Amino acid sequence: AAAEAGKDEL
Amino acid sequence: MNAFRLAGDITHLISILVLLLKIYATKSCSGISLKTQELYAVVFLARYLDLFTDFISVYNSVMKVVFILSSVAIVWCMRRHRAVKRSYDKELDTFRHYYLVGACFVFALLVHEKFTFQEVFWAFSIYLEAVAIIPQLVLLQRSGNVDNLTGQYVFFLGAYRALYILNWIYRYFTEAKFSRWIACISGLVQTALYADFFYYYFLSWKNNAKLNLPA
Repeated sequence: AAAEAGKDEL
Repeated sequence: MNAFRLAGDITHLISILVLLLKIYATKSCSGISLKTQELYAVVFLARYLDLFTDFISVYNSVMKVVFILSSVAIVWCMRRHRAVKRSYDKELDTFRHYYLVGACFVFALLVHEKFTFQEVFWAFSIYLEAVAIIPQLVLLQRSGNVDNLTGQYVFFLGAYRALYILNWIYRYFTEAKFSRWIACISGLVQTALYADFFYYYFLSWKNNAKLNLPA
């Protein structure tokens, strides 16, 4: 979910 | 994960370790802005709300916990630890950082990716991080000469987001649908705020002189 929402970064 | 982002995260971690070293080794937080540390604690708490809901990787979760715990520990130490608290430059660290929090939150309500609780708080944390260093830079200008560890702390803190910009450029050219305008533009603003510090830091390194920012 978070990965493609662009929240895979710190 | 790419080399730029990993280097950025490691540089960020180094900046926190340098700050912890300075406070622990010298039992002093002179030259450190408590307001900037408070803003960073808010940044990490607001950004990592997904810590328990979205698992990305062990690395991601561990780093989130490290950033939250270290930022809260530093604020606690500067507020409660007897020896450290005494060395805090209370009369110099007077930037009204609550205005920054309010302005960033209002801006996040206006500009975000999706109007959900988590996304608005994520955008808020991105905007707040961009301006969180301002009280620290103001304090450095007021306190004149800067001790080595404090200078290194600010340097690594600024360098980490510059590496993230390289990471975003790399991802833009290597990933099909990569669009992270909020983080990119905030990151550029954040790094630009360090520009004059980097300039004087480079001069002090080149001339092998003490770092002092002109008032």
